[in-house]
Amino acid sequence: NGEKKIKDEL
Amino acid sequence: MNIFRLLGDLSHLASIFILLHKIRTTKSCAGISFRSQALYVLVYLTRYLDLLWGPWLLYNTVMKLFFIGSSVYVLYLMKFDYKPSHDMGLDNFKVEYLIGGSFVMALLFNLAFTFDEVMWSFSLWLESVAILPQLFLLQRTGEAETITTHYIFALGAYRALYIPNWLYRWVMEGRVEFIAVFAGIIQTIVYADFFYVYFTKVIQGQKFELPA
Repeated sequence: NGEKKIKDEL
Repeated sequence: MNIFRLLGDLSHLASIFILLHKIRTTKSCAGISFRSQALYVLVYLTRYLDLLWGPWLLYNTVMKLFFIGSSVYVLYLMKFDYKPSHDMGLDNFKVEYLIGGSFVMALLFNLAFTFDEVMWSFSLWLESVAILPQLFLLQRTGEAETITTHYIFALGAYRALYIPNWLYRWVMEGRVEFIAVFAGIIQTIVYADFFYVYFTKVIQGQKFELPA
């Protein structure tokens, strides 16, 4: 799906 | 969170404490590149734009604020408190090319052509080369204080440890961020020469000296 992934890294 | 990611983040934290310890105990920022430090401020400010809109995961948010705060603090120390010890004459790597090149890469490779995604990509490409002014300064002086090499090593190990983290997540979670992975690999290659000298000299108790 085109849902934006959460950036969960530093 | 996996062990590689955690060790990478701890290595990143350690690098900052080592740098602050070096500056305080030697009362000097000799051998530290102001230009690299300034690039890291730019890296964190453009990477962590999501601090403005969330979601705010506790661990990530604390770390992001710490990385921004400590990098600005180091710049402040170098610019004011320890200014006379800064090797300004030798620390003259042309960072404009690194910033310009990273910006072009960000325009070409991004998840979406939006301000935050282009900035996020820019921060990854810029981080991959941000150590170059520091390595260039090291090359020009030909040697370094041991504590400075520990700082550079810990900073480089952070991204190197993210590589097995990405592999792990790819296999276990089916998740992969190609831009981060490619930039991380480039960053680790940029460090390769330094790692070689660090492992063959500093770890053996010798001084960090580059062949003439």
